[in-house]
Amino acid sequence: YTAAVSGERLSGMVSYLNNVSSQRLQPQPLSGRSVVTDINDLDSLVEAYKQRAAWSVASASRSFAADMKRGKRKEDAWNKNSVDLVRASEAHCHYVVVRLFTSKLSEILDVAAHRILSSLCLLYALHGISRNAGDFLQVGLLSASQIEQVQQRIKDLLAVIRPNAVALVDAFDYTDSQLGSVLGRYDGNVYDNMFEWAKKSPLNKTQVHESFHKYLKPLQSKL
Amino acid sequence: MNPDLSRERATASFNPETITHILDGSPERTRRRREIERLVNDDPSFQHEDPNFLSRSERYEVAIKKSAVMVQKMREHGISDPEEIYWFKSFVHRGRPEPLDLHLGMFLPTLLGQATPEQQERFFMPAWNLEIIGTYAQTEMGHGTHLRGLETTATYDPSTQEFILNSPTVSSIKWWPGGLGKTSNHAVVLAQLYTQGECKGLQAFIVPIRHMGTHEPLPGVVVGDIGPKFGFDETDNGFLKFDKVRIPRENMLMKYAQVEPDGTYVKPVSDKLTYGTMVFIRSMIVGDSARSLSRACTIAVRYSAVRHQSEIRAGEPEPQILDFQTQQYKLFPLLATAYAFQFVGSYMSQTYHRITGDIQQGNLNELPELHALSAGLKAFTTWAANTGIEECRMACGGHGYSRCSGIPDIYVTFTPACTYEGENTVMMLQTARFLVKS
Repeated sequence: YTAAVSGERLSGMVSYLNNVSSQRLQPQPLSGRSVVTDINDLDSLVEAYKQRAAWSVASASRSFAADMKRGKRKEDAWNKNSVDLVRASEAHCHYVVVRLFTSKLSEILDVAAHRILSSLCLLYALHGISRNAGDFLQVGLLSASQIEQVQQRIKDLLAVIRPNAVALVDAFDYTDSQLGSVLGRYDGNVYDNMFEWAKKSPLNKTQVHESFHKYLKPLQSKL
Repeated sequence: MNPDLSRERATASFNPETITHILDGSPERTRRRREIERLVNDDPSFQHEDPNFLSRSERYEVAIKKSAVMVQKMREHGISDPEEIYWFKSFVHRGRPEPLDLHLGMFLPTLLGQATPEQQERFFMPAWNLEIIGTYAQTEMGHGTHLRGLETTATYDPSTQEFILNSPTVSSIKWWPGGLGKTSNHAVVLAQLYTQGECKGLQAFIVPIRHMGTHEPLPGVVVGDIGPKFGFDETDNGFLKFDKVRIPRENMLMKYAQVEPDGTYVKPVSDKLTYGTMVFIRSMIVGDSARSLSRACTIAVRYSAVRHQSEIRAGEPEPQILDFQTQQYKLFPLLATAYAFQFVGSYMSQTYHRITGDIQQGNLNELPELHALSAGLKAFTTWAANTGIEECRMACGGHGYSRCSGIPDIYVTFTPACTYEGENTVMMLQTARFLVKS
């Protein structure tokens, strides 16, 4: 942020900070015009995440700098702003993940795989907005009515993914031995195997556990 | 085959194999990964009772036995590519930690990365042949992520050309390293170097801690197991205390920094070079986030397709719980997250390998960003996966609480990723430092 504000050109994942300047990052005036034109357009969602990250980084950096300007030692100013600094890092990482997922889609040639993974990617992006709606609203990246659309769109996507859910986890390609789970067995024969598994519990080595004769039986005879 | 699952698989709109190839990176890698898994699954010497039915000591013993067999089998099968070693190891230990983890994952790479040719000549082959079994002792009882706070000292004695390793306080006792308690006979020890009366910062030393023949602790060394943990039953995480233990000058890893016989300290070219190892480990952890969350999602989604409970329309048969929107809302965003993290994991790994090439060319300028990004993504993905695994467990209802579900094991094995290799909040602040600087 500091380098960008002083005019340096950044490269790599943080290059979005090149647009940072105290004027351009003010929250949008409440004119209803927001960064996201269509909540189904992944590129505009990536842009929203980017703006949210830029805004988080700028606001944390500015309050850190302001404390220093007020004479606080650098280490103390850093510690006093660390909650916002962590939030800024989270916003940055969230943007990186959404961006990488979106850009991965462009490599996928199989139409059916591309379609279902695009739905997953959209769900990931919209769910992140829903969980962090406060940020996106505060920066004016989405309007309140768009947040409502996001909530509704998430529920639509659940229905899209529902018929593919088992195939999507099959695709992770874990064998039963690697998964180590009776509930998650590939063949789905859960309850029979659960019963077999329980019978092997060490406590079942004898029908009557020795503690019965050592403690319960004597207790009963005393009471 | 359970009819529900058969029906689910018949109605999918895509072929899972296609996506498996995408996740693996290519059909060939899928084929090879499965081939390696078959090598392990078809090998009787890797079969054993369900660890959930074993005591901690028995679990440690099974892990040691499997590790010993694993090392031999890897050579017999000619498995040497690092990724294939990783596959083989995780199939043998089924995703669980094992006592040789740090020997293979930290001790050997540190020898390769930070030892001089002479030191490699002396230590590498014995370590490769497990005559030397090493661990990596950095964290102390009172000091973790903040490396400058470590207290263990290595003081140079020019009269004997030796370093004296010492644990000056209880809080300086090395604590946590895997394989340290009962398995290892050497350790790479991170200690504050003192020479000519000055502290020169952290350096790495190869320190014998047990007798090579009897395995008894050496004089001045106090070493043992730190006791039961939330999980990691297979691993002897240990403690290590030094009482003025002397090691030859040649045991300080001197590829970058050196101490000359008279005690003069020679600075490394750049301290960023140790970043490389950190970035490597953290990019692996991002991959682990993806894998652990994917396993938990696999269990919870399949079980939600099998379990029938309650009702949606009165009088109709109990529906699959996966038909409840609330169940979908719990699991599908996690499934999306698992995929997202799979792709981030492979991006991190590819970027690390690319940048490592740059480093070899002396081009370090992308390293700070990758270091900052790997710290942030390690924290971001492990936090999300940690809560996600727990959500998957609860989505399985009461049965999720039974060990048979497999999710408690996934959780207790994965959750330390939020604190080891850098506590997550500290990681996030490292990223923030880079963002503010940028």
